Amino acid sequence: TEQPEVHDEL
Amino acid sequence: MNVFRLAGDMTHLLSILLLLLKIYATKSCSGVSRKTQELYAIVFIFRYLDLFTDFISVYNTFMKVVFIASSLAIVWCMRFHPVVRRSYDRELDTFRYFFLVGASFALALIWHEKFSVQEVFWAFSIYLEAVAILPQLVLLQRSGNVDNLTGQYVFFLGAYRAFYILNWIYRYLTEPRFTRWIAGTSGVVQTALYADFFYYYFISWKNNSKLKLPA
Repeated sequence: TEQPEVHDEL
Repeated sequence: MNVFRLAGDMTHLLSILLLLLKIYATKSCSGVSRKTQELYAIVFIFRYLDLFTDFISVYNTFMKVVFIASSLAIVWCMRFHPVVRRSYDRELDTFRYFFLVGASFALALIWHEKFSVQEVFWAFSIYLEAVAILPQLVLLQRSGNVDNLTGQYVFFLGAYRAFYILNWIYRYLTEPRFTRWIAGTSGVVQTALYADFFYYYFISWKNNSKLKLPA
């Protein structure tokens, strides 16, 4: 399964 | 980090500083929606739960702390500051904002990147931010006259979203497999909500006159 990307934006 | 995202973050920061400046310099929060400010405080607290789990950069952490602290400070001033609270336009700020919170949370339960507490709250904060300006826009429309600092506050808040859209376009074009469906869609909705306000802001700017919104 695909993990969500890290939220690198504010 | 690209120039559009930096510009977005800086206009966002500037908007908050303008609001704090208005409240401190005039000791008044007239024209400012406390409901919108409370929604922003909720948005930042629930979005930045990852402060404790993911480290992105010093910049990222610093900005998150600033956004949470400043939004709480504004809400505190409007609720408890002995002078500032008296200028709150309570009778104009009647938007039923619990509806926005409930609808955003329901949508987050349906549409999220992963079904986990943190991811659902993250999506919730994105949806809530998209509509959090509504009580403020309704208040401005009702009061008709908009003072300069409040007008600039809303303008820079809208500019921040517009820059983020440019940032997503830029990242989509330059980064392989870059997609931001949830943030992107919400960001477009959020920016669209400002369209009317922007129109009247530019008219008043062009005519060098005071910003007035039609009743």
